[in-house]
Amino acid sequence: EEVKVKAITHSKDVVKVVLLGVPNQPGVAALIFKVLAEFSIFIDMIIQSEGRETEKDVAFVITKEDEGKAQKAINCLKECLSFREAKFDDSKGKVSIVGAGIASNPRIAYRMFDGLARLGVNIDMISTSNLRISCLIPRDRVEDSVQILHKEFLEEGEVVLRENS
Amino acid sequence: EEVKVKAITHSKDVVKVVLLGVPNQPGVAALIFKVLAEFSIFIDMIIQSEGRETEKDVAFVITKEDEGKAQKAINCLKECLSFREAKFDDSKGKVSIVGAGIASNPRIAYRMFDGLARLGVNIDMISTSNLRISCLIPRDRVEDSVQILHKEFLEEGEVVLRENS
Ligand SMILES: C[C@@H](O)[C@H](N)C(=O)O
Ligand SMILES: C[C@@H](O)[C@H](N)C(=O)O
Repeated sequence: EEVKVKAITHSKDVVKVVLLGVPNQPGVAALIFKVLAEFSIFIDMIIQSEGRETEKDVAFVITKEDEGKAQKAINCLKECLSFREAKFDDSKGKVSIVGAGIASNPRIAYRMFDGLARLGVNIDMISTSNLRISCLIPRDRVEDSVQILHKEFLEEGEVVLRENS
Repeated sequence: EEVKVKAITHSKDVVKVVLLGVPNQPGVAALIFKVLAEFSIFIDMIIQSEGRETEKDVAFVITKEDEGKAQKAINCLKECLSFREAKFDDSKGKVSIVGAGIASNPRIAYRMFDGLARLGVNIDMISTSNLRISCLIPRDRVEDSVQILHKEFLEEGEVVLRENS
C-alpha cells in the first residue's frame, strides 16, 4: 500500500498551555473553550489523553502573540472551574508529517519517531489525524528534526512546506 | 471568518489502548510503533499529552479486529520496555467534525463540546488537526451525539458521512 508522506511542516510560534487536573465530567471542555472563544484566542492542537479517573489534563497550543490574552482567559476561568494548575510552556516547537492516510500506518509513525530518536530528540506530545502526525519537541531541535524527516521521507525531492503551513 | 463544518463522522469500531507510565526519553515512542508495525496493526488517533515529568502515557486507537494482535504486540513490548500498565478499553466510540481550519477556531470547539455536554456525554479523549476535531466518548452515546452535532453544525442540510469515513 503506497502511503506517501507529501510534506514536512514545522512551527516555532508555539506556546503550550496545559490545564492540569480539571474535573472529568460533562461540560468542562465546553466551559474551557467558551472562555477561550470569548478572548478570541487562535487555537492549534487540542489534546486530552487518559488522565486519571476523576481528573483530566486539557492541553492546547496557542501563538506567542496570544499568550497575554490566554493568561487573562485562564484567570477568568479560575472563577468558575477548579483545576490544580495552569502551565504555560514556550520552550516547544512543532514538527508534522503530512500525507493521505499516513497516521493509520504504524510503520510511518515508527519512521518519524525513530528519526527524532536518532537525533536524541525527546517527544513531548503527539497528536494525529488521518492526514497528519504532529509532535511537540524542544524548539531548538526543530531545524535539525525537519532535516532528518526530510531525509527520511522526502529524499526523492518533494515539497517541504514553510513554517505555520 | 466563515469557517464551516462540512461533515460529521463517527466510528464504533474503536478499541482504546493506553500504555501508562512509559519512560519519557528519546526512542520510546519509536520502539512502541516499531512493535505495532511488526504486528501490522492498523492505528487511528495516536495521543500523547502532558503526563508527568519522567513518565508519559501513550494512547492509540485500534480496530476490534486487531485487538488480539495488539495484545500479543504489548506482551512482546513488555520484554524490552518498562511501563506501569497497558489498558484496553472497548467501551468507547469516536465522533468527529470535519472542515477546513475548524480546529483553530475556539468557538467551533466550544459548540462541539457544548453539544455533547447538553446530552450529558463525558468526553474521554480529544485530538485535533487543522481539518478535524475528534472526541472519544462512551460508545452507546455515539448515535445521539452525531444527531446533536448534525443539528448544531449541519442543519442547513449538508453531508453527514457514514461510519469510518
Ligand atoms: C514517551 C515518548 O514519546 C518519549 N518522550 C519519546 O520521545 O519517545
Ligand atoms: C475533561 C473534559 O473533557 C470532560 N470530560 C468533558 O466532557 O468536558
